[in-house]
Amino acid sequence: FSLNLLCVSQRGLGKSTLINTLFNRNLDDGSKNKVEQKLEGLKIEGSSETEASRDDEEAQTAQESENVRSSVKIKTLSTTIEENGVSLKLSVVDTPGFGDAIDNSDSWRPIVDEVNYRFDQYLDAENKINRSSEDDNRIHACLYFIEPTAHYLKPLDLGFCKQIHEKCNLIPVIAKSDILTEEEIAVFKRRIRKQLEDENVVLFEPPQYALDDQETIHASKSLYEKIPFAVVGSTDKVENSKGSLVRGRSYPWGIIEVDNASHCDFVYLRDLLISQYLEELRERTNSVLYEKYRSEKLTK
Amino acid sequence: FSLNLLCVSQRGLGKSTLINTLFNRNLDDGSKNKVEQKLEGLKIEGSSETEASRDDEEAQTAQESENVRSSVKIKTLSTTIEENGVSLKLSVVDTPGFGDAIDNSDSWRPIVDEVNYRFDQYLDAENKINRSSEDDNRIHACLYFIEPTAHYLKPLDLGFCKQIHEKCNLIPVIAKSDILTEEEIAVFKRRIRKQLEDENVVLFEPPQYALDDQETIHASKSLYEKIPFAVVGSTDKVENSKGSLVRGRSYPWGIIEVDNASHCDFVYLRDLLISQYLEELRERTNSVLYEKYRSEKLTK
Ligand SMILES: Nc1nc2c(ncn2[C@@H]2O[C@H](COP(=O)(O)OP(=O)(O)O)[C@@H](O)[C@H]2O)c(=O)[nH]1
Ligand SMILES: Nc1nc2c(ncn2[C@@H]2O[C@H](COP(=O)(O)OP(=O)(O)O)[C@@H](O)[C@H]2O)c(=O)[nH]1
Repeated sequence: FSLNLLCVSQRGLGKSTLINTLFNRNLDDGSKNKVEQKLEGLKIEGSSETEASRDDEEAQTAQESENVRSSVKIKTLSTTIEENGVSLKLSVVDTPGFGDAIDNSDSWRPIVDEVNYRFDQYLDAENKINRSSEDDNRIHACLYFIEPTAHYLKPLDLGFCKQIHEKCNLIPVIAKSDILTEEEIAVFKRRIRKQLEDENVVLFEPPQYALDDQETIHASKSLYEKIPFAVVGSTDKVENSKGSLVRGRSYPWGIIEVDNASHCDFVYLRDLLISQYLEELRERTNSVLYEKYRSEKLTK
Repeated sequence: FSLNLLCVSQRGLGKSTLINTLFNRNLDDGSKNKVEQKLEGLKIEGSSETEASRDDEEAQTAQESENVRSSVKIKTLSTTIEENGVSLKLSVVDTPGFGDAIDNSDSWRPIVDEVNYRFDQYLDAENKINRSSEDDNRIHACLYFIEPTAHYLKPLDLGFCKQIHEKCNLIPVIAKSDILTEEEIAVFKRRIRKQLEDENVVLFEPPQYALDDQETIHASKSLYEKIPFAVVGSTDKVENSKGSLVRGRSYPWGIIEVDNASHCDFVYLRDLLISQYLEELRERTNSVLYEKYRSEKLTK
């Protein structure tokens, strides 16, 4: 089983932390203090490519501080994880540089090129005689991180979503949603959904099956209605008001619990991405998104 | 007395709310529900220019969503407020559009032009025979809003600070700092100060006087060390754990109190800007920043 997850976000929206929270990885290798570690970019334990060390990070950021023009890099980190006793080959395709420069024109382009490249790889493999069916590098889902401004999607957000939604299963999330009150989240979600609808952007929708019972239909419908998921990420354990050790963030005024559905939508994102609809994501990639790409390519 | 405050921020960093919190204004005119009202951009009660109504806001934002290129507007809102029994003419110079487009190249330029224009106005007035000394439109302070990423200042931030610090008293603030833990704030502040130092950016420093006692010297030093102030704004009253009605934001996991110094730096910003160093801000504008501009202009 493989899951190829494209993650697109401006720097500092908690992307690395969220990935680690989703896949239960902890960055703590014991050698550095936790706060600095979290700030080292996407780093999955045992991954086949690691980010620079902290000194490099500072040098790199000093370099980035000079950047006027957009320069988006594509970085793939792979690891194998155990989910429900099944071995899952997880690849996270990261896009550092997206939205971080002063001029971000066309910052979507290298990302769409990457998605197309992976479709092409699969197309070529399909045409070979002894193709290996386990080499599926196609992007199964794109997690797009929305800045929690509480107002509207920005031109950069809409521009990207319009470029990606017909190529990847698009799952937008509101990043660091602990910055928003429940009221603000509700208003923000309504506006985002309306903006996306007005631009005819299609979001991944958990499919319903003929044999589903009412409860399942209701669950998948309500999951879809929660998108964009208002997420919070944390691999730190903190003690909550009941005295249990939970994943969360500790503030002087309270503790937000990542796995608490009344605090944020993290559990719903995890359900959609991993525990309930992983197969559907791969299926739609293969039979809808890839098919569209393939037929367009062959009719050119 | 006048205070001309330039506020520079990307959309959605709580600028309108912070201004209203600083000057004790409430947007509630009773005719609209509070959440939507806060979202109507900078609007000071009784101000001489008001932002568009909510429908216009949606139309304007739809327009903004098309914006690829930076288009920064300069909007001045003036009002008279009572502070400590003294009448203060407050002007807030807002810069909608800054940092919001896909390409934000040179978005600092219209703002620096505005600061220069006001210096020129004063220069011309100085040369008149019957000049009125109360028409001081020069910018006394620039509040720059930093996105609370917890990483580093972005190219846009550094670029702007470098362009403005020799023309205005620069006071950077970390916006919506309730998104950061105390640890993250400490690390973030250190990095920001180092980056600004490396770029030789001068921040407004509360002056110390020969006759100051040790306590005053210590207070002004520690105020300076807190910059960039980690601020939170709110004009809503919420009930805190002690049962008092305080200004704050209510989350499922707790209540953050704006005027509580152990929750955020709002009271320190208010001290610096209004209650303690207002005169120093105007003084430095006149004798240091304006003088520099004037002598450069006259020697050209
Ligand atoms: N408030 C809040 N902060 C977060 C959240 N997730 C991560 N952070 C913090 O934001 C900072 C940047 O996180 P990181 O995952 O490195 O962001 P990235 O640059 O997008 O990869 C770190 O200090 C994190 O602890 C979240 O859900 N809410
Ligand atoms: N978490 C947090 N939210 C804030 C803060 N100040 C304002 N907001 C919210 O952020 C949203 C945008 O605020 P607004 O003042 O209109 O931002 P502006 O676009 O920068 O003028 C509103 O929903 C506010 O309630 C703050 O200090 N912390």
